[in-house]
Amino acid sequence: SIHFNDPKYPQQWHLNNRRSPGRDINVTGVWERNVTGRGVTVVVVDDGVEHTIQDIAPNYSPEGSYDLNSNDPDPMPHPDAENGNRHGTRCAGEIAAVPNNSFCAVGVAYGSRIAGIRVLDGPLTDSMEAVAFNKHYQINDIYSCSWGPDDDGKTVDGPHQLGKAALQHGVMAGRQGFGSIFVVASGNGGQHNDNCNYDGYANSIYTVTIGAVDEEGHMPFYAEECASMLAVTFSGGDKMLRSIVTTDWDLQKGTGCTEGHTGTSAAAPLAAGMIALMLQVRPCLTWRDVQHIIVFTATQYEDRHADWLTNEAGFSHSHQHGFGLLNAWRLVNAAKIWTSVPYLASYISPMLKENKAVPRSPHSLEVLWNVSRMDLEMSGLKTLEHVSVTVSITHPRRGSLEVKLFCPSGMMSLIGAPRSMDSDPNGFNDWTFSTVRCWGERARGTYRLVIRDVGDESLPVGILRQWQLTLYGSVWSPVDIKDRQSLLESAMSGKYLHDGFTLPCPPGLKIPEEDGYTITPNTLKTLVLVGCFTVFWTIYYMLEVYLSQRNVAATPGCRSGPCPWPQRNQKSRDEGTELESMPLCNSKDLDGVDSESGVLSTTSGLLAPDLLSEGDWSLSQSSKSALDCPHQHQPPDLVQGKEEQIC
Amino acid sequence: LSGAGGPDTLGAGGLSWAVHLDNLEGKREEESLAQQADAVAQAAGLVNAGRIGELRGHYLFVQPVGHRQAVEVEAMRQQAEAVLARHEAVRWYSEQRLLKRAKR
Repeated sequence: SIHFNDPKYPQQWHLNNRRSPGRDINVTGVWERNVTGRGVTVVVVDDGVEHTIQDIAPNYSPEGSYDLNSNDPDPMPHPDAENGNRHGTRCAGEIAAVPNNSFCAVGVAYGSRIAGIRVLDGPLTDSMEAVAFNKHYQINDIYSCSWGPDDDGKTVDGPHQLGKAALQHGVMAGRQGFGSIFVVASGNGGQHNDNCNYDGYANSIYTVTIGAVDEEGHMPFYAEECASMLAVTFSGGDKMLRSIVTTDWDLQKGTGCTEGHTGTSAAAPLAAGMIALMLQVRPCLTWRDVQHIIVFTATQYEDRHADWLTNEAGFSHSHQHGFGLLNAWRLVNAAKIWTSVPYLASYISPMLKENKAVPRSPHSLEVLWNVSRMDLEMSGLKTLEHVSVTVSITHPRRGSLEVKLFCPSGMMSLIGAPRSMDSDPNGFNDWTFSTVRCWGERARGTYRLVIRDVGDESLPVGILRQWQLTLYGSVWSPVDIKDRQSLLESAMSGKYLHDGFTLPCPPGLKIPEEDGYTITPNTLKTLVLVGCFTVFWTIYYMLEVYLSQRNVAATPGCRSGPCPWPQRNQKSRDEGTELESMPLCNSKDLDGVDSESGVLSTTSGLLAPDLLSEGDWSLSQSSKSALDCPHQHQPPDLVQGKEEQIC
Repeated sequence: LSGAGGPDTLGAGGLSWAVHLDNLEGKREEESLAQQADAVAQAAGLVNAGRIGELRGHYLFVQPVGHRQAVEVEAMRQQAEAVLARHEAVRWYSEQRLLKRAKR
């Protein structure tokens, strides 16, 4: 029943696929119930957002935006040589392009507010990333990041010290304490045999890692696998398949609309938009609630390449597709009735020193660690969410290593996939892999780390120096998880998705944004300029007054008697254009009462020079409409003859 | 960055360090941390560019503006590292390097 006049809306198959029904994010039913992301702000952390474009301007949030490359509040993209800085605008359009404006396209959460943080268009450091991740974090609810370390199949990188600290600070203090939601794209290194477990943003427990599938539901050529992928959503595929239609910038060759947005960059903002819909119906969802709802509602679907595996808690996961396709209807209906998960519990094993050789395939090195009930008593940890393994392994060719983790249930996670392009001789040094494949399983039991060397014979073998296991989860028991799964399924009919049903939401915390008022360099320069200008003219003016006074004092007639009034010509008097110039002196009437202090003066003292015009500063002339003398009963212009001036 | 200077200082290719100062107790913490940051930066021959976003106790110290020879820059780096390494108020520090990030 939803119709928009946006010319490209019919081509937006990811929103409503008429050609292959079901191959879309299933969002129209949610829109029909007025769930459009209202009251939620999504910020695109990228190369800028052209917020002046018709599809974005009405939803733009300047208060959530900033430009860290130029250090000013406006994240407008800067055109560059290769027509490159359109990326952020495209992502923003996917999220919140305005409907029914007869322009281009429609965003998933077209009722939400969209902000931009420009950070990719210039030198980027750890401290800048940290600033970006927490910028306006009481205004921005969701941070959509369609970027990451190089996807060249040989990079191992992620957020550094400050970036990690900011992600953690964001989930603890962001969004009034419910936690900022960080959505990251899993990576486009498919052609280089890359794997997103080598990307620290995807591995992080604080981020929602989103992969891409094409219109047929398959893993596109550019997509990467990983054990830490939560879910997938649509994006472009190979040439025969359609890409994502969204708003584009209109700078350089841009037309304001594109049908060619693709890559995991296009998938992450769609997920961010769907999370915005969730937050509209339930603003108090915590960052972990959002992750849980994704795990519980993502849909597995038929794809023979996908190596789906169902874990002990009944969740099916694939290294290619995470827990499956995001489905807006399921996400929003689950959000509507979701009550918060228990606090995050964690367990960290001691650093386990091994110093064991990694044998060549088909043999493998296997090391175990048993987590006992006693170990978990302190934290109360019962069921798992994320499981992380931090390893230090030496090897002359890092890409030859294969690392697998088996949870107590036997659920296998390929956390370190071999990479043919990775010939780095430095191995892994305290690198943390993570997996979500054991989500909901019991935490207690024996964890197995299995490492193989799939490289060729000629090289020396690798050594596992040490490793450490970290479990994240909650006090939820397997029964609690089963109950929640059933509860959600009962909500999928949509019977709760109306304004009449609302669960109580705890108020958020009032967390002041700590960054004080920052004066941007431009403002600073302007202030300095104005200051100098003012000082200069003040000095000039004072000099002027001093000199004119000195001149007057030097004039003979003035010393003793009344100052001669300048001759006033009849003509100017008749025309009323006469300029009365008089020295700035105290006027004294004949009775010696100084009118300056005279209480009887009825008019104001010297009037400000109100006849000065631009450039007419040769002689500071001041007009005095009336002498403020006590005997005011005569018209002012007759009084002057009797006036005595004291200079 | 919450202070002036900020990334365009970095953009000039200047050296910069992120520093985590030991948090002092009490409410006065903020301004005294800022003062302490100024003092530590000065001791290291650097300029305090302000707190790093919302991370309490984390400050960015940048190389004073002005062009220098490579030799001078290296000497400055050594000096800064030496001062930050032994300063009792410094809990952690790290020279800021450019990160390679790609749009996806």
